[in-house]
Amino acid sequence: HDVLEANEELALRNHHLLNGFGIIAFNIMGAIGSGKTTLIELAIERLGGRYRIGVIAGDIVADIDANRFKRYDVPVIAMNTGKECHLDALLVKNALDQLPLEDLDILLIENVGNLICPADYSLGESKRVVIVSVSEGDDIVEKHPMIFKTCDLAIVNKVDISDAVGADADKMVSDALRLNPSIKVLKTSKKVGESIDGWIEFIEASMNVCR
Amino acid sequence: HDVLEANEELALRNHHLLNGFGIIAFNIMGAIGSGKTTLIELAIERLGGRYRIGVIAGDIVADIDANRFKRYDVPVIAMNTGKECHLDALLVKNALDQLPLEDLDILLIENVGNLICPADYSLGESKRVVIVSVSEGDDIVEKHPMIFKTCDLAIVNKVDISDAVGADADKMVSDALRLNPSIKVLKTSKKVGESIDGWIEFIEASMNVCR
Ligand SMILES: Nc1nc2c(ncn2[C@@H]2O[C@H](COP(=O)(O)OP(=O)(O)OP(=O)(O)O)[C@@H](O)[C@H]2O)c(=O)[nH]1
Ligand SMILES: Nc1nc2c(ncn2[C@@H]2O[C@H](COP(=O)(O)OP(=O)(O)OP(=O)(O)O)[C@@H](O)[C@H]2O)c(=O)[nH]1
Ligand SMILES: [Mg+2]
Ligand SMILES: [Mg+2]
Ligand SMILES: [Zn+2]
Ligand SMILES: [Zn+2]
Repeated sequence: HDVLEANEELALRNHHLLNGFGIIAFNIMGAIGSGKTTLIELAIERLGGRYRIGVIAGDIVADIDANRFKRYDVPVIAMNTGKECHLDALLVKNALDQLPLEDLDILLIENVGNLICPADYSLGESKRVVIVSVSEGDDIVEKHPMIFKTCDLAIVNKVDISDAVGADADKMVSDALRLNPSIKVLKTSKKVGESIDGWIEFIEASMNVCR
Repeated sequence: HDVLEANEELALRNHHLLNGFGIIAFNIMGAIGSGKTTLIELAIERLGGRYRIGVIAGDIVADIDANRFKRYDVPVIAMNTGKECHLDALLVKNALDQLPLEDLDILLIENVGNLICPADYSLGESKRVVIVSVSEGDDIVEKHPMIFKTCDLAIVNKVDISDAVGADADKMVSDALRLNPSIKVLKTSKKVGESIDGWIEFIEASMNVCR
């Protein structure tokens, strides 16, 4: 409990640091393999021309996703989380110290694949996003209430394979809204370009509100 | 570190308790939604006539999977893990105290969906199984070395949707063997009955060796 309190204090300081530089940070959480990296890549592709984007990749072997992001012309920090199953504010502070903050507008933080512990750890973000995919089963939202209660946006990804796994994407959407009536929910597929529009609009709308 | 040592001591006592009753216990770990419950259901369907099977369902909302198992004529204990992202030996001891141990041959334990922390927590099992699915991406094995190093069997599930998600199941198999040359690896799909034979044979072979 002291751990959580200490983390909240550090997170608040990160938040002030980011605000000072006018950077909007997104804590992108989700199940293992749900599509976090894919959706961050799509955001960089669609917004990287207009906004200066930085990325923090957090995982036990962070280099694998970090190397995907490095193919784009953006600053990337890989943060190895060791045996921790979630990023925390201290690790994010270490990453912020290595980023060119004066040259960034958007910070995309890929958290460790986990629907439990990241719910309790703020990082200093402006917006919290949780990504699940239909392949995890359509009971995945109701099985993890806390994380949906703490997020601003939920993405139900890989809707193109709903039938193949026997999952009802609309049940997942309504489960999220029942848990958190103020959460925004999107259904996406990397194979359907228009389905990504809502994700891009969410990022841009966050820029306009928060700056 | 003391936490881990204390857990190991409890796990050893669970192991002796189970051995005393001649019960073979399987710690079934894996990513969120990888197919743990599905593969346990298939084991109950195929072996429940010949062996007396008990199940422990561990999760933050354990009743959801526990209710799936209760449709079969087997003893089921739902273990809510609270904010913990892994089962531990103490929770399993609580479950063992509620099971009719004198009437069981096989104990199937569904762990919390997580490829990180369960690697460090023994429960008292005879065999450790990790289940991943192609939908998590074919880099999921190399991203989580510790859990594969500690397991007896790795299952690469949902191979029927490999093309739909652009994943190479054989890469996942060879990654597991590279990390742990003595691990057994199976490729499965719930849609292909024969692919489940290897999983059933693994359970039965474990019975013959351990008893
Ligand atoms: N069919 C389909 N596959 C997808 C979609 N989005 C991602 N994938 C696939 O899902 C797998 C995992 O995608 P990633 O973006 O690496 O997921 P992640 O959440 O970053 O994974 P981790 O960081 O390892 O937890 C990859 O094989 C992707 O190609 C989608 O919309 N449809
Ligand atoms: N296409 C396909 N879908 C599968 C397969 N196995 C399981 N599924 C689907 O994958 C989803 C998750 O399956 P579960 O068995 O609930 O997975 P789990 O690992 O127990 O999930 P959690 O306990 O929530 O972590 C369900 O929608 C299943 O129908 C498979 O071999 N192929
Ligand atoms: Mg990723
Ligand atoms: Mg399950
Ligand atoms: Zn955790
Ligand atoms: Zn953990």
